[in-house]
Amino acid sequence: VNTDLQRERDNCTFNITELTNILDGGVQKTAERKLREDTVLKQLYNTTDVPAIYLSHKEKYEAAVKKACAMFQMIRKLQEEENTGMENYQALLGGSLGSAILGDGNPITLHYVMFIPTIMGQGTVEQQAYWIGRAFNLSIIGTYAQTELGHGTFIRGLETTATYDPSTKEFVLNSPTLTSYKWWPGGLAHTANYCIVMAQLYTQGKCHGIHPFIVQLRDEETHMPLPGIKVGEIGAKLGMNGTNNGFLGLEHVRIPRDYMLMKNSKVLEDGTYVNAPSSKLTYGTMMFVRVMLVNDMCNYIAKAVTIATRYSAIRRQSQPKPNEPEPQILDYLTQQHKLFVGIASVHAFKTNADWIWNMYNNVTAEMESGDMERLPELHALSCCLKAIVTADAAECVERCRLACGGHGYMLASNLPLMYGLVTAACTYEGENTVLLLQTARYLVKSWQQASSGNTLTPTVSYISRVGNGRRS
Amino acid sequence: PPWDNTIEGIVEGFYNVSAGKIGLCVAQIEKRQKSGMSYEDAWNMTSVQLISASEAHCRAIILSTYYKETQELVKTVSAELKTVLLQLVDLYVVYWAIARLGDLLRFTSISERDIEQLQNWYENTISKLRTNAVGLVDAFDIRDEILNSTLGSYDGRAYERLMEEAMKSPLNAQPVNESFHKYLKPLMQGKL
Repeated sequence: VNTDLQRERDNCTFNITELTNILDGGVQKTAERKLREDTVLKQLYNTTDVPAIYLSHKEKYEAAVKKACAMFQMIRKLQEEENTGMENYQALLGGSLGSAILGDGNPITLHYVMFIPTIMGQGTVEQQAYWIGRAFNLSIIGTYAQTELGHGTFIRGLETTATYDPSTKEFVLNSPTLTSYKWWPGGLAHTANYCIVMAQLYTQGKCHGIHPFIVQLRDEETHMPLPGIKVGEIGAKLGMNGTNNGFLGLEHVRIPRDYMLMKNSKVLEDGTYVNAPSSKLTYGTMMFVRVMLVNDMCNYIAKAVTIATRYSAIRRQSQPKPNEPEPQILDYLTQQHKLFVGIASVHAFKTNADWIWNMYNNVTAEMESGDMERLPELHALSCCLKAIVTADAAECVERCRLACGGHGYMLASNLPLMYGLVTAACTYEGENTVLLLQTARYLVKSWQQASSGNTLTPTVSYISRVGNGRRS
Repeated sequence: PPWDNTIEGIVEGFYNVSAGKIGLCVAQIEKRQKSGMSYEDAWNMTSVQLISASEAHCRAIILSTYYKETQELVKTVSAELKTVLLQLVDLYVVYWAIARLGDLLRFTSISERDIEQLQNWYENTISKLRTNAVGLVDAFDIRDEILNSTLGSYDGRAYERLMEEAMKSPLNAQPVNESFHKYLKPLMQGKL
């Protein structure tokens, strides 16, 4: 071990393991994480692979698929042995372990973090029974398509249509324009053979807004796109070049009636539309992913500051005092200023991630019993937290790169690749400015409610207190 | 209310900023509507301020949650770790107070003297954390295979790893690249 680093460790005033246990959520959780990392890395980490940074775009995808398959084979084995739950999948995929194994993204992640959760959250019990089993054992690979070429965060503007035909008891899915082509979903291009498609539902001549439909994209044997399915990859991106992001056009594709996820709204055989208790229920998947994203960002910031801090301990530079050796750059206040806010951000965001995760679970449980009161508050919070945390994370990774000088510019430092992954989160799952405006809408409404003397929900209750003070 | 130069005071200050900004946005929208603008146009014209209000709201929530939850957490940890965790909270909250001084000056009664104290507080906290910098990142407990970085490995062999990685560049597979014979040599000999 480098002597400077060793000295730093010798001088540490607290018990490092104690803090690690807290960050993991307890001694047991640390042990579980370590075991998981050990098992996965032993089997999947291969130092003899050609470094992914020197591969072509096509080779990157092929290598990502190969690694993802090995990883999922392992998950399947774990599942058989230990009845592994969703938490473990997320720990393997969404966390830093997943990104270490899968490098610049993974084409099967959305299968676990969106396809399965959406079916669980929005499918009927029968639909769950039919689809979840097949999805869990990877008989099918799914993804989730919402964003269109011409339509992003504003989901009411989506153009893809699903028109019910009572004569055949089928929905006809159609992309009427180029701008209605689905655009961006990971794994959509050449990996998934099923997809949840968000489309405007038409039945009995009326539009009922967006609803989720399961669409088969490719033949389960040959993997050839099915008739009417126009599918392919969207091309090279700033980062995430292993995620196989795709486009999808639908030319009058017919699917059975029960391929619409009907836990909330329903279309009966005769075409009668049965309304959901709340039109907001379809926002569930988006909120779930935004909440998850906050946690993901913590992992990236933790990685970036670990790299930059250790580097700052071993790097010596300049000679501020004559006849003395070059100091560690970690001794410069400007360097500390760059690094320490990153370290503190990990703790701040981790605390907030846990807090909003609890709130998400509580609100979801309330929704199950028909209580939607806190849904707008959670939506507003998840929007702005996602926006601020991803923006701060991107800034933090970039600051860590700069803290490593020219060496941080090397792809081998892993900081540029990490920046690509983090900055992507500023635009996916809702572009940050749009999300902040959605929160603003809630805040303005809350202000108006406070002005009318109404009681506000807990996270905005300060508006009444401060607002009253200002007026008085 | 008078400015309180404590963590609680700063968090309260951020709530004041947020509420102040939301109030201003509402007033702006109403004013624009009174001048004949539609609600949608008034909203669009106010959207830069609305984003700022939204960010202020989120900052207040993040700071407040971090502070409150850590206060609970430190009741259960060792004295040494408690000190460090509270230093991190101080650093984070004061960092954002300094970063958003303009807003605090606009919406609270913070003074020049308070700001000077904040700056000193920030610099002192940084210095206190210096000893534990490496310990704090070690506590994230990220294995080398996961960091996947020449610069951040646990053993600190950054320079050696940079050289090892450099040797993996496909260009280093041959001592002379074929482009020399194809382009450079003819150019140098005036034959291109």
